[in-house]
Amino acid sequence: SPIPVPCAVLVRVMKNASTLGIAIEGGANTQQPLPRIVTIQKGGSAHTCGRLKVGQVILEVNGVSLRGREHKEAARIIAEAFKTKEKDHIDFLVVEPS
Amino acid sequence: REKRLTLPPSEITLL
Repeated sequence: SPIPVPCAVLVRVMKNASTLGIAIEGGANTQQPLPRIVTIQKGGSAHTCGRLKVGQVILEVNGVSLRGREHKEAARIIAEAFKTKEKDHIDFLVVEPS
Repeated sequence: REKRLTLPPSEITLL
């Protein structure tokens, strides 16, 4: 995005558990237009990483923007990023809650 | 603002 985003942070989550372990809400055409993390499950890769937090909004997954994506599509992009064996990690661009 | 009020809440997906 050409628009500067305050406090955007790149977080690399290694796939070191059998699940990613986050719950998200939001997507295009909902009250929360970009996916927001609502739960981090203990024992999942995200929890082990330690840098993803409840309340963060996900802007990009492996460089793919989630802007304009409906909830199911955003969830599919994240799920496929976790499932693919091409990478041993997922890069999340997230924004801290303001 | 009015548009925002008409938008539905999102479902939640566990990943």
